[in-house]
Amino acid sequence: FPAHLETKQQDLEIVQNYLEKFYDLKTEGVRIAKKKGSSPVVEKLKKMQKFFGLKVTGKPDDETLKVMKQPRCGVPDVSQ
Amino acid sequence: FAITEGNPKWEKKDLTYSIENYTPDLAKEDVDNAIRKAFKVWSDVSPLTFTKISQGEADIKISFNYGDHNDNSPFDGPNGILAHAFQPGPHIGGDAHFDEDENWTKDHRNYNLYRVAAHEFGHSLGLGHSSDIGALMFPSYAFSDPNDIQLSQDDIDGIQAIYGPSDNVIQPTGPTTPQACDRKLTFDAATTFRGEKMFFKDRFYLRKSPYDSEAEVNFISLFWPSLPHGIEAAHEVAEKDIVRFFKGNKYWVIRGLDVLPGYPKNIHNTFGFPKTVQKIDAAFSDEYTGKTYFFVQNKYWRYDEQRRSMDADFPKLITNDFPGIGSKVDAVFSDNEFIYFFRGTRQYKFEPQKKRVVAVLKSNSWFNC
Repeated sequence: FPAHLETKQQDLEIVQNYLEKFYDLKTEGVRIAKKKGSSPVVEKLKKMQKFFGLKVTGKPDDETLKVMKQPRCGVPDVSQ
Repeated sequence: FAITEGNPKWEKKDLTYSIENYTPDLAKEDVDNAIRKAFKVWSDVSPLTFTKISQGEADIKISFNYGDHNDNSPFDGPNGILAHAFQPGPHIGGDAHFDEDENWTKDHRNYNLYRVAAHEFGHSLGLGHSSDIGALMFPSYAFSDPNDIQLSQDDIDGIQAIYGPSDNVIQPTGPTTPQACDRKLTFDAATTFRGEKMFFKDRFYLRKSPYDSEAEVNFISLFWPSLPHGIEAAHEVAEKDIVRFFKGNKYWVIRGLDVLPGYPKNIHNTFGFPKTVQKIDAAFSDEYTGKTYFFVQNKYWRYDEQRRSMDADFPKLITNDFPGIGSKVDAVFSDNEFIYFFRGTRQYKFEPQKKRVVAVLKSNSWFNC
């Protein structure tokens, strides 16, 4: 496969993991890839982008992924 | 700032802490020192006190742990999550855990223990994460000069919202993060930079790309860790693809993200300023003529980039050659045959050929507020 497909999947994993840990995303086993654009994920992603002062796109764009890959505190950004 | 939901707080002011174990990355006294300083940033601005104990159960227990350490919040190996802390309360309440898979330092290398601990202790005291990028309680770890770790006004407001003002007669204050659409926004310096505009204020840059409608605000140290904050002047020499930054009688040269070796240098040796000039207010370089203009107090100098020397018959009075912009300049850059002078909350669009101001704008007119 072209490498970027793998990278794409990795990025989606990063997004899901980040939103579960810090933005109280409850996925009950649903994977992001299967439910592309599924509402809870998009809403949580928008909340994260708003919190970090990023462009609120609801999409895992480069700037968003860059922030998600930054070292950070383990306390969630929203209360659980 | 944000307060943890349910507003958990300590009901007493005199708190205790203990260090349960030590990271092998640092000498024991370096860990003790980092933790003591990290608590001090909070005791300096609130009525709280922190005392280290080695007997009995402390309010805040500090430890270094690997991976899963039985608190339902496993660490994740190097990088990623660096540490976490629990909200005020008995037993695990208030405790701060640091990921032993990280490399803990006491200098600018990742990760500075003092910097991370100061953040975690905010949680130990009842604060949540702040969305203010200049706040210590902002969730991402940003490089910062270990000698420069300070609470922002946002952090101070947060802790005082929980515990009240400090007992100090003079209430402590902290730096604020510039807001692009703040009508009172002024700049320390401004420059073009590879097709973008960059404005500088205290520790921050405000960056405006022609492709983005909004400005990006972040720490100067994000791009150039070795640059000081409080830059006083900056200008791009597009032909050489460099930007010069000035503070006091020193200047640095960067190319992209790199600060060129051998800097800072002295402005007197390189540009031939007299010793009476100890700081540059503003500067811009005209890429068509190869001349760089330096504004100092009510005068300006003109430097020839090719000849690498000041032109004769300078300095001259600003008001003589740039009528209408006032006698002093905070920041300046040239763009598309106009020169934009910034003074306080005003910006003067100046047409050099006709030597006249063609528009007076707000200082933050570039940010589409």
